[in-house]
Amino acid sequence: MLELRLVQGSLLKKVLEAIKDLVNDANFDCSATGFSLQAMDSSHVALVALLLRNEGFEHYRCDRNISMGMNLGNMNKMLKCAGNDDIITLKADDGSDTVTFMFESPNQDKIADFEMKLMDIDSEHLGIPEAEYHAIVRMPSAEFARICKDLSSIGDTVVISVTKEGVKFSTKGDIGTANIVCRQNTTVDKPEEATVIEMKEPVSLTFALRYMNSFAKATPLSHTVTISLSSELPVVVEYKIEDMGYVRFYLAPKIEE
Amino acid sequence: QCLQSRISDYFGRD
Repeated sequence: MLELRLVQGSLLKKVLEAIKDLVNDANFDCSATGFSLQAMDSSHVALVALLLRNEGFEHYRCDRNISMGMNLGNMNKMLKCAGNDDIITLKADDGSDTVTFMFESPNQDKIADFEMKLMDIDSEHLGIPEAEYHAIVRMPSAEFARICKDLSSIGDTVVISVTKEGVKFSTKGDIGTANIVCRQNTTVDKPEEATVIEMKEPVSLTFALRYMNSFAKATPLSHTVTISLSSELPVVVEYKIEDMGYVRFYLAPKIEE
Repeated sequence: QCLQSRISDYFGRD
C-alpha cells in the first residue's frame, strides 16, 4: 500500500513540467525515506535525479519499496488537471498496475481522482559517485535561465568557465559570439539574489545549450540554482525543492575530438 | 569540433 499526500500539490506539477520534455518514461521509486526518480534522456547525454523526502509529505505511507513505471507525458496530462492550490495524493495498492492521483481543492468542495496505467520500464540505475567539484556556482535560477535562453539564439553550445574573476558563459555561432560574465555578488537585499562562487581550481567545460534550456524548465521550483563543475565530469545543475529535496540534472560535456 | 560524451562514460551501473 502506497499513499503520499502532498499539501503543496503544485510542487509535483512543477516537477513534471521540469522533466517531462527530457525523459519520456521513468520508474518512480518509493521507499520509507522518500519518493525518487533517476532517468536518462533518450540519447544518454543527460540524467535527471529527483528526490522528495518523506518528511515533506503531510501523510507518507509506503509499506514496501515499490517502483512505478510511468509515462511522464501521460502523468503530466493528469497532473495538469489539478489546480495549483490543490492537495495531491498518490495512491497505489500492492501489485496493482495502476496509480491513482487524487486532487482535493483547498476548501474540500471538489475531489477528483484520476487513475493512470503503470508500465514496465527496463531502465538501468547508475551509481553517481560523490565527487569534489572544482567550482560551485550558486546564482538566481531566473538569471541562469535568461543566460541560457539568450545564448541559444547565438550558438548551440556554451562554454562555462570559472576563474577568480567570476563565471563566464560563452557561445559562438554563424552570426557572431557572446560572452556573459557573472561576478560574485553577495551584497544583495535577499540571499536568493546572490551569486556565490566557490572555486578550488579554474575549470572550463563545453555543453550543449539545448539541454541547459531544458533544465531551466525547473526554474519555478527554486529561486536559486547551483552549478557544480569539475573537469572530466558531468556538470550538475541542481534546483533545491524547499524542505523536500531536489531535482538534479547531470549533463555530459562536449569533449575535444 | 567537439564530440558529445555520454553519461555512461562517467557513471557506472549501480
